[in-house]
Amino acid sequence: CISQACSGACANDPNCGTPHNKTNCSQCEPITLELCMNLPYNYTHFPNYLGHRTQKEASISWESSLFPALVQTNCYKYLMYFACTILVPKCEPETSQRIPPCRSLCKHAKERCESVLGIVGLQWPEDTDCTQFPDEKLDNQTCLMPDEDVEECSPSHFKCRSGRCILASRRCDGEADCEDDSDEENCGCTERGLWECPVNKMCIKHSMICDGFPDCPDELEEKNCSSCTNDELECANHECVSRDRWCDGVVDCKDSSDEWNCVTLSKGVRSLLTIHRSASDHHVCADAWDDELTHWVCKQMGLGGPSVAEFAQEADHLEHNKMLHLIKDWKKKNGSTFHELLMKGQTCESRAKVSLTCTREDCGHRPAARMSKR
Amino acid sequence: ILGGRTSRPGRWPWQCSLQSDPSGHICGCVLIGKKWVLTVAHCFEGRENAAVWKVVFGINNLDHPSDFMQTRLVKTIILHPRYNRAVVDYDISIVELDEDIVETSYVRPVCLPTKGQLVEPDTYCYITGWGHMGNKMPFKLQEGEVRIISLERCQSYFDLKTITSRMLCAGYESGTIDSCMGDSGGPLVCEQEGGQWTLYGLTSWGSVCFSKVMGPGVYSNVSHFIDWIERQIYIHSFLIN
Repeated sequence: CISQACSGACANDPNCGTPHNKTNCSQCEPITLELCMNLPYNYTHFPNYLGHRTQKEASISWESSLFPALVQTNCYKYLMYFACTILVPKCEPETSQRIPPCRSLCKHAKERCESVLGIVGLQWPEDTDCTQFPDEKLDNQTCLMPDEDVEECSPSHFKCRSGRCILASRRCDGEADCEDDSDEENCGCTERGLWECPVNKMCIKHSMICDGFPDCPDELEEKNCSSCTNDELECANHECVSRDRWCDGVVDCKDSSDEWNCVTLSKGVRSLLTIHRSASDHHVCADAWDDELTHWVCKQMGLGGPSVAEFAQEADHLEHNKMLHLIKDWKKKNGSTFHELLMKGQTCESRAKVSLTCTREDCGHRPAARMSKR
Repeated sequence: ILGGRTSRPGRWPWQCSLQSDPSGHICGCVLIGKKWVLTVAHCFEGRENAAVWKVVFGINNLDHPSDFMQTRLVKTIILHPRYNRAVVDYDISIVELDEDIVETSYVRPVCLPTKGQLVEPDTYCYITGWGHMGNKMPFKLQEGEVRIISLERCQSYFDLKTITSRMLCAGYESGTIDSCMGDSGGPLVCEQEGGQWTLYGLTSWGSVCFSKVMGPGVYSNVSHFIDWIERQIYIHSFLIN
């Protein structure tokens, strides 16, 4: 202690002053051990009654594996409650002192479950000598006893209709673990730890929601995944990218989706070459068009077969200014996207738009069997 | 292939062999474009380095290189990001070759289905490969005719595995004609009207094929992956390289 008396959290520590004065005493802390999050108290105090110094140490201890496994045998209704009172002892906030379980709770748990452990050759935890805990009738000390409504199964367990606790991972796994089969009833997506597609009730993993891959019909699990502003568009992976950067030949979305589907052919009598730049559609001026470009564009659309370009006259003057033009040195940009070769803001001298006919590459044909006269 | 027969050279010009030294043939594969090959992701488990692979086209007898044979190195291996080794789901990968193949009568790409183009149950299709025949590994490419089985019926053969929409089942209850070890990544193709062949499946998994546990073979459902395949080819052709 800084002064003769212990201060702060150490003020009520019975050991303050012996053998050394204390300045750093453990205080009440919120329970984080998942096994014990159903308890009627929320704060714990370490070290616990098994000698673990922290909750982390308790969580990886042998006892924190033993008790959840033992609880499945249904050996004692309040086993998990008892286990938690020694793994994460209750802490009294006002005094920062731990509250022990009552001796009778400890004795009942040990009497009923020790023999079950013995069958598989295991021993009851050594540190759980019940005499160390106060007798609720004789000792004038507060101790913990379970209420009627105490949760018998921890959050990582499922409670069978019979009252038995089984590991939650065994719920809806296709095999009955409860004697009354109740763990295999009503096995919807939620019970299996999955998410249910709204239309067809298909179950998908939570990790598949908003991951950019469509799984549910109408891609419903990929909706409402981002909140882009009016100036932005949503990438397939739900990032937001400015409209200006859409189809400019530079990858801005991490999945490159801002550069997908930038070049299409309009559906109609004339299949006009259409560029989806900055989130609006533009046609391409036929000035300086080259046959090499025809193949380039079709290949980018996955249509690498024979292709033909035609030019459609455009009477509308306003349209001339909205068309995209080829940059002068496009031949130097071999291997890039076609839409990268285009720029805005020039008058279309030819007053014609590019219209294309593309076809798929030949595929799936076997050579005819060679004929031989017999 | 179990219960199949030896193919005539050139009959399946899209079939290729994925090879790695010193083992030689490891998996089958399918030519879908001049520079692009499909196979299954599990072929690359522990061998994801492109430099150790080569792809051989236009070959019938693995032991006798022919004049029509073309060999290419692998530039890029694109595994499906959702490939799950434990349950063999999303078992598909794309291989980019170091240079284009030269299209000949013996080396030609197969057609891919369009989006939403599915193969109906009870359709008869063909599987091919250099995989195990039950009593030996063949030198010559084998072919077998299999019947497409609905996913519901297929699930009834596999109690402990989930048949997903990414899978396609084909074969027979008795397992008389089936794919086997070494056929993985090879094609399941069906003939369309006009004599065009379309790739609907890639050999993926099944029961231990020469055991007494029978059942159909399970193939990666290519129709499910069309968007992903087209997107990857576009990205690697125009955006990455």
